[in-house]
Amino acid sequence: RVAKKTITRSLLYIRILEKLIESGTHIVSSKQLADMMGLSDVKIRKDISNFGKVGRPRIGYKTFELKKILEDFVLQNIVHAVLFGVGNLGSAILKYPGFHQDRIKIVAAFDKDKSKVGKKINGVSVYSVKNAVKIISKTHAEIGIIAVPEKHSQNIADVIVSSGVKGIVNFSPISISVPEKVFVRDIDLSIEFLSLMYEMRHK
Amino acid sequence: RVAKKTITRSLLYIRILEKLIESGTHIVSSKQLADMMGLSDVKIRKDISNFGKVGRPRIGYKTFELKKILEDFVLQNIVHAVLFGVGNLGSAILKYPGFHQDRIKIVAAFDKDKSKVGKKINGVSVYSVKNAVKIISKTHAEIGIIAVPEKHSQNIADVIVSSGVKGIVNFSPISISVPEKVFVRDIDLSIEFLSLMYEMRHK
Ligand SMILES: NC(=O)c1ccc[n+]([C@@H]2O[C@H](COP(=O)([O-])OP(=O)(O)OC[C@H]3O[C@@H](n4cnc5c(N)ncnc54)[C@H](O)[C@@H]3O)[C@@H](O)[C@H]2O)c1
Ligand SMILES: NC(=O)c1ccc[n+]([C@@H]2O[C@H](COP(=O)([O-])OP(=O)(O)OC[C@H]3O[C@@H](n4cnc5c(N)ncnc54)[C@H](O)[C@@H]3O)[C@@H](O)[C@H]2O)c1
Repeated sequence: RVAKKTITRSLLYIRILEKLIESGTHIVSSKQLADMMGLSDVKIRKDISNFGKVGRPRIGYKTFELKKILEDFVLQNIVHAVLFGVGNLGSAILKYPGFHQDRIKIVAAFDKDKSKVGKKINGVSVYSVKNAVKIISKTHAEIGIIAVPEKHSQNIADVIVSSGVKGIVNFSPISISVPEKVFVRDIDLSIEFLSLMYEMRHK
Repeated sequence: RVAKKTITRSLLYIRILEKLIESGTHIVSSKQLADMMGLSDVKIRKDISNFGKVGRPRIGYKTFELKKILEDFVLQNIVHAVLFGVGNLGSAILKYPGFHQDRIKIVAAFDKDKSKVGKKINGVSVYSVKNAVKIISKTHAEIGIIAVPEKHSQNIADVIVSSGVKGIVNFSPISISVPEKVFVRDIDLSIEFLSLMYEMRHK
């Protein structure tokens, strides 16, 4: 099992390699990658060794080849997601072109507000949350995104679980309870700010 | 130095204690807190022991007293922040009432788009980014939030640093370089989705 931090770094490597390829760079050394990432040379070589025999010592890695190997390792294919709650945060997520570049595709959105149902945002149709289970069954969605107010988030988690989706990204500031086989990732923006502040005050 | 994870848990404890106090609960045991947090009883007791002598064995903790101690420990006072980029994500952040509840106050916002400058969103004035250093000098801002497109984020990081602010929350998907004394917290939403997906596929 490759550590989660290695996956996160791999995604950063893929982004950097994309930029290098765009600027016409064919070969990159672990030292150059280390400088661009603010990591040590040893760390880079250790990470890349996870992916089998790549590159040649002292010459470096072919940018195109390394990117392909990393993509096969981390992103076998496109991730399909569904979004619940087309409010401030939900609509910012729907409008963001960066997800598509990172191979994340939102295939449907749900809301309980009748004035939002039936709209299309950035190509994604907004359905009534009442029809969620039926609509999701027609998609290949693997992740459900919770962007509804906290008092509705557990209810929405239950809807996502009953539709057979096994992964949840939860933006609401309370933790949700799900069956064992379902994976949850809580993203709490406030906690990010407050723990940064704490670090600054206690350095 | 108390570990960052303890701070994050403390913020979750404070939220749970707030709800308990609202529902009229005066005493809570470490076992009850453990159940509500999905953590072990031992972990809860170890965390709370960081804050000195609190509560009485076998009886539990006074909800009001424990909340006050945790707040003094983690949140000595309000965190002031300034936001750069009043686009999809930036305006969602400005409109979010949850930050204020968590004692995070956005005191000014900056954009380069003339049609946004001079507006007020949720009580926060939007200024031209050209006047950022001057405006920030009149505030007590300790954190700068970067919500501009990635090609401008390094430039904005330089503006934040030159205004004397020592903490940066960076929402753009590229890493920024700052002097040693400045703290940076990168929040990359795509990486959260992709590493969740990776975990699901390799469980
Ligand atoms: N806006 C931010 O920057 C921000 C930051 C941190 C956390 N959050 C969290 O993200 C969530 C959304 O925040 P927001 O600012 O977008 O809120 P919002 O009120 O702007 O939007 C919520 C949306 O959810 C819809 N909704 C409510 N109940 C629903 C239900 N049962 N089923 C389907 N849709 C439902 C509403 O109609 C609305 O469109 C909240 O839990 C909030 O705590 C937001
Ligand atoms: N929207 C999302 O859900 C989301 C998700 C993940 C990451 N991000 C990241 O957050 C950032 C903002 O995304 P967005 O969707 O809000 O983009 P956006 O294009 O909607 O908004 C960007 C805003 O920044 C302003 N701006 C541009 N250059 C500026 C400068 N030099 N100084 C001050 N203001 C400037 C623009 O006028 C605009 O108002 C991007 O880096 C993006 O990659 C957004």
